[in-house]
Amino acid sequence: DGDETGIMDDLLEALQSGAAFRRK
Amino acid sequence: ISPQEFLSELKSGVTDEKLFACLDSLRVSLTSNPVSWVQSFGHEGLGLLLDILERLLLKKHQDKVDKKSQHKVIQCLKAFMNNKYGLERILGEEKSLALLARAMDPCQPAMMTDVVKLLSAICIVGEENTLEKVLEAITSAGERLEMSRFSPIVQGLADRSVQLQVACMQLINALVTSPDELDFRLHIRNEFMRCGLREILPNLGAIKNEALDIQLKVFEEHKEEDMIEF
Repeated sequence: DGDETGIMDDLLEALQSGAAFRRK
Repeated sequence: ISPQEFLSELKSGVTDEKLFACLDSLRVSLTSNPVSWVQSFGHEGLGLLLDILERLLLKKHQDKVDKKSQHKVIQCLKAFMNNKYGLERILGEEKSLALLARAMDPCQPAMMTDVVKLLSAICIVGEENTLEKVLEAITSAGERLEMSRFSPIVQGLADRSVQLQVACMQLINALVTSPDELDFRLHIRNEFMRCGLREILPNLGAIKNEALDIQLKVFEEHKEEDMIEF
């Protein structure tokens, strides 16, 4: 959905928690 | 204030305190308005923000207000790309990654923390070639400074600011874990190690900080998994 905001906030949170780095 | 009013003020070439006040207000507007507002500010607004960032980066002797404005531009860019529209615009604008990479300045820890976080997020969100684009931007920035490309990131790890240390470890993890190919991951990790990370890691491990611990654990786990795969 192009109207959603918060993409960057979510990415930064995933980086901070380590979730962004889980093996796919 | 409408997007058009911001566009005309930024186009008018305001500087110093007036520029800072405009950027400060723009950041609030980009953050608190719906995406349609950001779309109206649009490609032209992004171009103007990047021009201002470039102008500030080119200044040999930055005043205090220049440094504050530079940090504010970074915060505006973050607010601009906090939605799919803005993120796609930034990723599609070659200049944006190049300027973000050049804005990694360990002498300005608070600003560098924000820059490094944005670059990390871009690494993990983009398509396959995004990581390569980020690496290219970091390489070009290093060439301009005539130093090895990862030096600013490793210098950031040696800073007194734990927030900057955490952000730099995040970027290292984003760069090291993103490539699909094992060889590429090993290459990037080894380059960081040779660039001073090997000596700094034990010091970082001694710092009591939960967010830093998470990043150090991610780094070690991926290193071990890659060694097993190797």
